[in-house]
Amino acid sequence: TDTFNYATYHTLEEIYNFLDLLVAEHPQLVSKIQIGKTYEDRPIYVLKFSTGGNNRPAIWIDTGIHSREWVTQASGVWFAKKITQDYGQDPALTNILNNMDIFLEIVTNPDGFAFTHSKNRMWRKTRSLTSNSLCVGVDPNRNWDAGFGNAGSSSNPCSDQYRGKFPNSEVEVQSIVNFVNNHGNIKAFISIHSYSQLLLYPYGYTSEPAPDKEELDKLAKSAVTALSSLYGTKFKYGSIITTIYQASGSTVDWTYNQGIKYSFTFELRDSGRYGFLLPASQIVPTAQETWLALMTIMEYTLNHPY
Amino acid sequence: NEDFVGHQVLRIFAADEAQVQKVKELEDLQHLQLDFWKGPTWPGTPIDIRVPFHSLQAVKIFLEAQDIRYEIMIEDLQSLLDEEQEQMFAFRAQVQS
Repeated sequence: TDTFNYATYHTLEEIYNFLDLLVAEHPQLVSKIQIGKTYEDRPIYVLKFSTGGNNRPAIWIDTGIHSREWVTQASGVWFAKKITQDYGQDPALTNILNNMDIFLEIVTNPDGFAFTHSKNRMWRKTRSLTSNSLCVGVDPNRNWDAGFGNAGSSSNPCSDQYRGKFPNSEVEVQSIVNFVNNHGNIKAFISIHSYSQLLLYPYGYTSEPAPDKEELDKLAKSAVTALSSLYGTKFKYGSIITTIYQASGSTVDWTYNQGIKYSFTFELRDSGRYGFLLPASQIVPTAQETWLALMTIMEYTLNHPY
Repeated sequence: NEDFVGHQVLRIFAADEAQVQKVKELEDLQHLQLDFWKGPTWPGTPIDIRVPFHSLQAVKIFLEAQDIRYEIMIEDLQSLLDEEQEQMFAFRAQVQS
């Protein structure tokens, strides 16, 4: 993985090969877990970074649930390599991994991602079929059982915000739900999107403030300060509904309601010129600055057990 | 492959709540086949919409008639996609050689 090109976009096959290579290089630190299969029968993989222990408290990071947000999957690949490089070198990350596990799902929507490479670069949703509709796919960030069906999602299968027929109808979502429930000890959950330069916390489906709003707000502020320190990229932060818009059935609203206090969602870099087509030359800087924010959240999670 | 020749991405700046509402009206016009990359939220927050070539005139006339400011963020989406593909092919060719 030292010669893997982190500054270009890769296909699903190339990313899956990268996972195997990373595991082969660091068998004591990294393992690959299959948490399910997609609608089109592709495996769904999560990398587990662990230094031992049984069911340690854990941090979850996912990238690429919206398939066209290519900088997120590319950043996920960079994060994976960064963890293996920094463990044993960087005291903060070493301390985290000596006490907690990190789970990283790099391609959260593999069918959609493969579709962006083969047929439609602008595809956002899953690829599941809906009965009585010609339109394909569900928005996997509206399909979670948190305010499902409320305003901020669509009942129209042709919409990019189509919520699906029922919560967890998408196997890509249900697989994570099963994993999180079975694990039972995930303490931070970070879901990464692009592009708007935001760090958001619950809620999205209601304007009711989250019970931990003040703490989440302070932590978000620290995280975006760390992020900005590298290249000056400005991020806004706040709850989903007050900062961006009402969105029901979203990932981190569900995780927060399951008791995962440190639930955040990122919107990565927006140069204001390219949208989802962020040039590959910006992958590494985007990942580097995001990593600083991730480290802030992960360190805080380690130091503030609950 | 889906062809995006002539598609533009418009960055729209709604000055007030009334203009935000006007842009929201566009969301309901399904025949325009608009793809909201960034949906309408608050006044002053940019809204990005991918507009197919066949809808460009209608959307621009709509915005101009409502006095809503916009700029063209991406002139021709397909040319950017072609560049992205070329970069990936070039990388793979390098790896193979």
